[in-house]
Order: sequence, then structure tokens, then C-alpha cells
Amino acid sequence: MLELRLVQGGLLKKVLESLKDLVNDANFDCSASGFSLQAMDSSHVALVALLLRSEGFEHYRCDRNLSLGMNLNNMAKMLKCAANDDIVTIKADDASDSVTFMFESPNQDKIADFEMKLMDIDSEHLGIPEAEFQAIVRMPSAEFARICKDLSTIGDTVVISVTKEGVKFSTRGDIGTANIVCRQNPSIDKPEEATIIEMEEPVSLTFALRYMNSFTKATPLANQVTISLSADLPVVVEYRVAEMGYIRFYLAPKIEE
Amino acid sequence: LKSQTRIARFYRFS
Repeated sequence: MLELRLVQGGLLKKVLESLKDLVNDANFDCSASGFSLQAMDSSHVALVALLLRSEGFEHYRCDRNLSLGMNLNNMAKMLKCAANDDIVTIKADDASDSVTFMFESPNQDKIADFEMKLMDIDSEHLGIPEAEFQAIVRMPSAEFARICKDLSTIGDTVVISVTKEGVKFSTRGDIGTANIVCRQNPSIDKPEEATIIEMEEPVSLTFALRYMNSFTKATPLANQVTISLSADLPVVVEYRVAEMGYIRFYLAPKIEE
Repeated sequence: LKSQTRIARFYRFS
């Protein structure tokens, strides 16, 4: 028996909106510690890892570990039917082939339940080690989204370079080139507007902008985004999900052929 | 030209 009640149901709506264009089908893993997901995009170039810790739910019952295979587009369609301030409850029986989403309005005058069929999904679970990164950039998520959107009108790839001067986003395309430099800015009065760079050593990596733009669908979840870089390793683009967890996108770098 | 690497190359055996 699984029963997860999330007062901030709007968070789950935002999570699905940030996942559904990148991943078609995925297994949500439910355990005593939380509700999580790991899935690759259809090209197997990007990976997304979601964790919503059990403590973040108002009520969290998970009698035994359960894996719920869901089509994320269909799940997003159902969650779109919830209002942003609705309380969302996810329910599933151990042997059931369906999951129920229950939406309650804050004053309890409207209660809806949507039942969705589950799927058998054969997915490869990758082991992601804890890594030391050469550079970690924390910046406003809206600024990062704006940069990725702007650069993708010029070119297909972005070179992210971190030096002690700041972080530089560069692209080139048929019409020309573009460089955007963001300097460190502690912004003590408004921490959500800060740009903080922790650098062990300079690093420069190339990534496909199409995926970066897809990751920025998570922008409504958090004011800040964290971009972690190391030479020849996937970049990690992380958005915090309130106090309860995170959504992390991993993207393999482009390499010289 | 630059080619895209698959993500599993980095994490499959870790």
C-alpha cells in the first residue's frame, strides 16, 4: 500500500512539467526514504534524477518498496487537472496496475480522483558516484534559462567556461558568435539574485543547447540553479524542490571526434 | 566536429 499526501501539490505539477518533454516513460521508485525517479532521455545522452524525501510529505505511507511505471506525458495531463494550491495524494495498492491521484482544494470543497494505468518499463539504473567538481556555479535560474534560450537562437551548442573572472557561455552559428559572461555577485540583500562561483581549477566544456533548454523547464521550481562541472564528465544542473529534495539533470559533454 | 557522448558511458560501471 502506497499513500503519499503532498500539501504543496503545485510542486508535483511543476516537477512533471520539467520532466515530460525530456523523458517519455519512467519508473517512480517509492521507498521508506522517499519518492524518486531516475531516467534517461530517448537518445541516452541526458539523465534525470528526482528525489522527494518522505519528510516533505504531510503523510507518507509506503509499506514496501514499489516501482510505478508511468508515462510522464499522461501523468502530466492528469496533474494539470489539479489547481496549483490543491493538496495532491498519490495512492497505489501493491498488486494494482493503476495509480490514483487525488486532488483536494485547500478548503476541502472539491475533491477529485484520477486513476491512471501503470506500465511495465524496463529501464537501466545507472550508478551515479558522488563527485568532486572542478567548478560549481550557483546563479539565478531565470538568468540561466534566458541565456540558454538566447544562445540557442544563434547556435546549437554552448561552451561553458569557468575561470576566476566568472562563468562564460559561448556559442557560434552560421550568423555569428555570442559570448555572455556572468561575474560573481554575492547579492547579500537578495540571495536569490546571487551568482556564486566555487572554482578549484578552470574548466571549459561543450554541451548541446537543446538539452540545456529542456532542463530549464524546471525554472519555476527554484530561484537558483546549480551547475557543476568537471573536465570530461557530465554537467549536473540542479534545481531544489522546496525543502524536500531536488531534480538533477546530467548531460554528457560533446567531445572532439 | 564534436560528437555527443552517451550518458551511460560515464555511470554504467560506477
